[in-house]
Amino acid sequence: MGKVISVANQKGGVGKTTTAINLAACIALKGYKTLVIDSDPQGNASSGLGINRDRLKYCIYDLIINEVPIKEVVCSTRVRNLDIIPATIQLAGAEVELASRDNRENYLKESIQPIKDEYDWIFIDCPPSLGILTLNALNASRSVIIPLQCEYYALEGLSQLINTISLVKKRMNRDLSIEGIVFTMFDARTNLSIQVVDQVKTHFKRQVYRTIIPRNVRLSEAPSHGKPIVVYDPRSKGAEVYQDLAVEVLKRA
Amino acid sequence: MGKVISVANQKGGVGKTTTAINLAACIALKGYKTLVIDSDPQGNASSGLGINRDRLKYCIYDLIINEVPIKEVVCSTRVRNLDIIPATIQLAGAEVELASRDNRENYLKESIQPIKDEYDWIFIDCPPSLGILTLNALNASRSVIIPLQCEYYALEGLSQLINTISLVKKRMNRDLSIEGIVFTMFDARTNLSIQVVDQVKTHFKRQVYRTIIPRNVRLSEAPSHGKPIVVYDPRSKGAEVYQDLAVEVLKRA
Ligand SMILES: Nc1ncnc2c1ncn2[C@@H]1O[C@H](COP(=O)(O)OP(=O)(O)OP(=O)(O)O)[C@@H](O)[C@H]1O
Ligand SMILES: Nc1ncnc2c1ncn2[C@@H]1O[C@H](COP(=O)(O)OP(=O)(O)OP(=O)(O)O)[C@@H](O)[C@H]1O
Ligand SMILES: [Mg+2]
Ligand SMILES: [Mg+2]
Repeated sequence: MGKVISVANQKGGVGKTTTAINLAACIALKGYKTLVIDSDPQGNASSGLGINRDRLKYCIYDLIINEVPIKEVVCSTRVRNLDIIPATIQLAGAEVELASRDNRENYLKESIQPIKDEYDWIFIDCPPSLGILTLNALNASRSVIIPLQCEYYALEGLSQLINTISLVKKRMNRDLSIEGIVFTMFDARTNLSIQVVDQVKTHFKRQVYRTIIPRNVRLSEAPSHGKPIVVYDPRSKGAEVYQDLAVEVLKRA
Repeated sequence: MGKVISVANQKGGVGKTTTAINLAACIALKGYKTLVIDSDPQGNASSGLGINRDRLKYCIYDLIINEVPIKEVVCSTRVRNLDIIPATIQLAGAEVELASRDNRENYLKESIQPIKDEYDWIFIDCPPSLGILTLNALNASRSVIIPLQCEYYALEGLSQLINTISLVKKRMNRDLSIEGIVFTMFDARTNLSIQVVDQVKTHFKRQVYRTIIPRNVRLSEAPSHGKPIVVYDPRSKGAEVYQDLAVEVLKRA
């Protein structure tokens, strides 16, 4: 029974895509059948895993809006046990198209039903907003991983995100819970990073992962090669910490 | 006649808010009457300029959706010559509410008409998406400043943004042009930063500002004090480069 987890945070640039693809790749390489769903019209998770978006026949837009069978939309990646449902800019049209439909938050949940049990883990990379695409992801998930950049604006947005998760839990998806909060782009040399970590740990206690992702330039280089960090540079600090995070996520689940 | 400029990029976390509030503050301190419009439901530009969102009577949502007179929505800031139209999470509801209305992309343009001529410069901070709120900002503007983070995913998204600007120009706002592209979070120690700058300069030539914004921790500390960098730490590198950018923007316009 595939565990479906959204990787979400409406604050932009906090490491959602980097966490979704690198965590998924580490878990896949441990032998678990894993799927990444790219639900961001920017399509960063797709290009970060080497998908050439210009040559795609179908993407997530076709799955949700045109009801193309999911088996025709799923692509394999260059990582063993890791598949992806890719996204292209076409997905930007879905927000407006779904806005006027009934049951608009359940389209993704219903369309992944047929293949859910073929994967052990499914990670949904969300766009930087709390709009209809993110609501679809939260509705399709059992839990949420929240990447939290160690900066002031990111901390400021956390309560809005927690409120939205509780609303979705109350109104649409009773199973939804917080899988965990992971600190990203931590820079031990700055007081700001240390203050953010202290404040969040005190407030969220056990919901915070012990693994902290530091700022590491190899993580930002890997996407230009279409590879997750464990393939691009397995000996880098970035690869090491995402392996640690994968171990922690597997243990806790 | 106020020059209205959107600060936009659908990629998240590239420095839109940081550029909007610091550029606006530098221009205001040179004696120009300046307004920041926060059109992002995260409300980062508002808190970055010291606005306490819990005590606000009105925000941009009231202006666009409830047609509250603009003079009642505008707030002053602690910076001379700088006002703001603040945003709160209420604005997140505007996307869905506007989706079904005719003329949905023109609400902001029409609502700022009454005060446009009271300001020399108006900067609109956009959310990380190309949805209805950003289209409203582009429609209300004469030009766009594009903050470009020196990273792969940010570069990948640039062509989508340029396409969207040309579409808005063709269909809705013939005056719209690119004011300039400004590199942000530049780290001279990484090849990635240098490669991104080289590629973009070759392609966009004169549309790129000479001023490059380096990574500077004081810029990320300033928002927690509700102050722009020139007030928080006037002698920092961050303050210096945004002053330089202000000079360049004033010269070009
Ligand atoms: N730990 C890290 N160290 C250095 N760079 C990082 C790290 N994590 C992410 N990055 C880089 O920072 C940028 C933002 O990360 P990413 O795109 O994963 O965030 P996001 O939350 O998915 O953004 P968006 O809100 O646009 O979807 C990217 O260019 C990425 O390569
Ligand atoms: N030059 C810089 N050096 C260091 N930190 C910076 C710099 N510019 C911005 N930051 C920090 O990086 C983070 C992202 O910047 P900012 O919030 O301005 O981007 P944004 O594009 O407005 O994000 P969003 O897409 O969420 O609206 C913030 O925490 C900000 O304080
Ligand atoms: Mg992303
Ligand atoms: Mg912003």
